[in-house]
Amino acid sequence: FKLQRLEITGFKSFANHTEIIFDDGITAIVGPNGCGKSNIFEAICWALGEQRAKLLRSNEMQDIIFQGTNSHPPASMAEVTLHLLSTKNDISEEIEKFDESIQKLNERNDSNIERKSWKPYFQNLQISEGETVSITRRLFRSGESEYLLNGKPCRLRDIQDLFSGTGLGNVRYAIIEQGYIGQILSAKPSERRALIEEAA
Amino acid sequence: FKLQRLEITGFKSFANHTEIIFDDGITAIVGPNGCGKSNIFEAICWALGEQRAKLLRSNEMQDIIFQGTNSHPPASMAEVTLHLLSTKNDISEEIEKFDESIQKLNERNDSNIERKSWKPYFQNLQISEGETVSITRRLFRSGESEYLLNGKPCRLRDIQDLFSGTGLGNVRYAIIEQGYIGQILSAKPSERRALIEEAA
Amino acid sequence: SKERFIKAFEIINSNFTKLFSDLFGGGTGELRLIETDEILESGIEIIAQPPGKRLQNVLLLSGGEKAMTAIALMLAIFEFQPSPFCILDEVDAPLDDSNISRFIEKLRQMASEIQFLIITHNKKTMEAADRLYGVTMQEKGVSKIVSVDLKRI
Amino acid sequence: SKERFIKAFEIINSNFTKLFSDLFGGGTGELRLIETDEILESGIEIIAQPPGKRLQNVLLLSGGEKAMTAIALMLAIFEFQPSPFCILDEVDAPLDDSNISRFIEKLRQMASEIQFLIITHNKKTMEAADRLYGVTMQEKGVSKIVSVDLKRI
Ligand SMILES: Nc1ncnc2c1ncn2[C@@H]1O[C@H](COP(=O)(O)OP(=O)(O)OP(=O)(O)O)[C@@H](O)[C@H]1O
Ligand SMILES: Nc1ncnc2c1ncn2[C@@H]1O[C@H](COP(=O)(O)OP(=O)(O)OP(=O)(O)O)[C@@H](O)[C@H]1O
Ligand SMILES: [Mg+2]
Ligand SMILES: [Mg+2]
Repeated sequence: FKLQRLEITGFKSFANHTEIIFDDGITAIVGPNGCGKSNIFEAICWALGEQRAKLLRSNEMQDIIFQGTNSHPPASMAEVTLHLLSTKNDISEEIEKFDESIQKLNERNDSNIERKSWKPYFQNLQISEGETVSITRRLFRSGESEYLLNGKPCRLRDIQDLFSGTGLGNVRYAIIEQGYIGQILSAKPSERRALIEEAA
Repeated sequence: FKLQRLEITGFKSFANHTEIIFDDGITAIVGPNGCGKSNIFEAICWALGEQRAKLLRSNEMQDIIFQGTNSHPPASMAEVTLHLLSTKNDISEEIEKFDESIQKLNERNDSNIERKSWKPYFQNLQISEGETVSITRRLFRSGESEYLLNGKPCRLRDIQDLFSGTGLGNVRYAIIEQGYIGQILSAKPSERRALIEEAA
Repeated sequence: SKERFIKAFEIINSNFTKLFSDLFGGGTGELRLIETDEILESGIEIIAQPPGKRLQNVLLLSGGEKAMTAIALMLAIFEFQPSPFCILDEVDAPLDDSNISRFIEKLRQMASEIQFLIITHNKKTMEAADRLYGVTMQEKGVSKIVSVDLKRI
Repeated sequence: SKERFIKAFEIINSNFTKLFSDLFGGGTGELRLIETDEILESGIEIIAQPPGKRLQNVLLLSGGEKAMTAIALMLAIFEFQPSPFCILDEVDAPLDDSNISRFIEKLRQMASEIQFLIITHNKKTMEAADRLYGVTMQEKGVSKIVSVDLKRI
């Protein structure tokens, strides 16, 4: 998957609809302290399915909805849409991951599920090479959440599964948040192992 | 006390005798990564009596002795001397602190020690206004330590006592090590209280 | 002793409020005692509201804003009970240019009474210093100090 | 699965050694399994020796050296199992000019295959980027993005 475009509305300090277009190579985000750079970072993590509020510098998930200023009323919902371009690798990798988890499932439950019965779901996603996958996540003040994959409602789990094992999932080695670099060397040896296991 | 001069020999990367002269105002220490700036910081902490190896980025205290390079043999001892200028405040403060700890001792033990029997020690130090106090700390590979106050042998305790309650002692608010600023806001509320209690 | 703590807390709190607004160029900062029924046990909570922003959990602040708040706290304690000197190791690392300007302006004000030793990589901070020492490792693994000439503007 | 881990570990280890020496411009870095009798349980130890320095406890390294070592580790894992893109938030904060040059040189090499999104305050890093987005708060407390023109040299 390649990053194509990011749309943020109502997420943290991004009260208004904001769009960032990515391209190949290195994209740099700059600006003074507190202007919102790390909020963009967290918007992407949140869109990828991050559920740990602490990793978004929050006590509870609702904190990520734009809370308003003296001149701007609070938002009633936070919405982030991430547009990704699927590359040839992703598809075969997806199928491979899929088969692996089926195999593990069969070993564990002594069952005999075949891919054939699962494949239709992925075919519904219709992710073919060169096509854009859009992930949308919404959180309302009421606490309700919505998740969309290519515009169709899905579960949070479907989004998280898309990225497991890629370093963008639960154990992240491709995403380094502010301050994390300083902690890596003082982390426990077992924590480092977890990073390598994720990649393996 | 004002910082006057610092002499470092055999402490961490300062294999050779090195001298820094301080003066009024702001002294800045600069240089590339790993060249020894924070080692200077730690040399001062160590000379002031720091006993926690972890706060000197070490597993054990012996790690602070220059360990040698391909072209320079290891040192057999680390020695840091800190020259301070005593100011009018220090003396009366010292006596005041002294009387306070005597009072606490009397309250706790229901005893009746008077300052008269303790004063000779301070008079031995002969710290009068405008005079230089030199603190020397040595650590040998064997593990033996030496402490000198104005050239005369003393205990580590004597050096530590000189700075208790000044923000340079065990609880430090006047010394901020690399990375500490990032931790202050995530510290427990009780830890922040400890800083204020130290100043009080 | 309980009175001493409360007295110290109130002075440090007022220092903090003033320093916060000087360092941030505005905004509101405050310290509060949690669980004020047992003063001897209560921890200290930090309230920080940078200029123009609404009051939120201090966790939500950016890296640079947290650093400025922490600096304001340390200097507030320091002002109350000045230690003879103050040593800062790369506290300016996460700060942008305008925050660094206000930070070193504050140091220069305090430097008339207090000695500062500051380790830094930042050019603006270096320019605010009265003298500069450069540390090098001409011989690999062995530190050496050179006095660096400071051309004051 | 045990073989997969060992195989991954060996490749990541050799990536780490190469990256360490590229980023530091020399020196030796290595990963080791602690307690190699129970491979499925053993943690991972980092051995880091910057150029010209003797091998010591990794704790003794400077702030900037630790950051470079950590970057080498993350990139080593990343090289083994590339994720489609990589996002870095101010990892260059503690680095000096020469370390930053080597760091962004390495990013540029990897950028031909991988997309990088990097948040930074550093001018050298900005100059190495292919495009720049500036984030501002013209209206206080409300973020806005402006595309910044990049004059490539
Ligand atoms: N839910 C919210 N509503 C409004 N503002 C918010 C919300 N959550 C966070 N903020 C604001 O966003 C700002 C933090 O932005 P961010 O962390 O992105 O800054 P940054 O650009 O990374 O800065 P730095 O360079 O200091 O790291 C804070 O000032 C915070 O008050
Ligand atoms: N006992 C010792 N003998 C020899 N060298 C040592 C010893 N202890 C530490 N060092 C070396 O000192 C260096 C660290 O120096 P220091 O932390 O002062 O760097 P720094 O100038 O603060 O750098 P940065 O800007 O990255 O923070 C390390 O490279 C380490 O190997
Ligand atoms: Mg940030
Ligand atoms: Mg340092």
